[in-house]
Amino acid sequence: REFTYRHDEL
Amino acid sequence: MNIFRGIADFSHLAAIIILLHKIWKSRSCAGISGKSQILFAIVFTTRYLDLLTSFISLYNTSMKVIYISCSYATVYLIYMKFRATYDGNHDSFRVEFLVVPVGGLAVLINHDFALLEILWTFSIYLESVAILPQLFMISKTGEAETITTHYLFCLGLYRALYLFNWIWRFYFEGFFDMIAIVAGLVQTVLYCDFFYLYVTKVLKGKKLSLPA
Repeated sequence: REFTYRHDEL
Repeated sequence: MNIFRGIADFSHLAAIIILLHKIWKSRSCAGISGKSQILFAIVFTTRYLDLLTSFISLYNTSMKVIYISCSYATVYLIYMKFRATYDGNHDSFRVEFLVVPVGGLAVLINHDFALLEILWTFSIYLESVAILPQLFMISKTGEAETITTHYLFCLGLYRALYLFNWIWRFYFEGFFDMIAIVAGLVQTVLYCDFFYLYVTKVLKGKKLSLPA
């Protein structure tokens, strides 16, 4: 699974 | 990025810079919990491992690198450079009581049983309670320097604004992450008592001191 938003938020 | 996220990130940055600046200027880390700062360094390290795996934007990468470097610089100032001023006797919170349960919880409750995913979850859970040694220290000494309270206010504001950010993202992007939201709520609640004191005392020009 890919969690892109996760890398986006600090 | 929405307005809440934007202000939150800069509030977080302000908190980190205020603390570093205070220690550097006064050449002292009196009243600052080194344990909380170590926990924050662990939080950033375990969360931003994604720096190695995915690139989002220049903003994203720079902020992550700044947060990590500043948190290590703070730990260095407290435990090395200005060690003589570190108030270890009052910084007596038992961090293993936080790290061990949080580590266990991250292994049990996560979105995916993978190393990076568990470390990310661990960092979210740990961040929510990482300020406790600092709050414990203030409750023990019964007071805090005004600049320290500004630091705490910015840090609390950052997490409170992230809650609004998640509400925004839920409505406009259909996105929500239960782990982040619950941990963010816990983290914000821990600051409520402090927010009250900050508004009723510090903003009225008084020093933050607790009744004996």
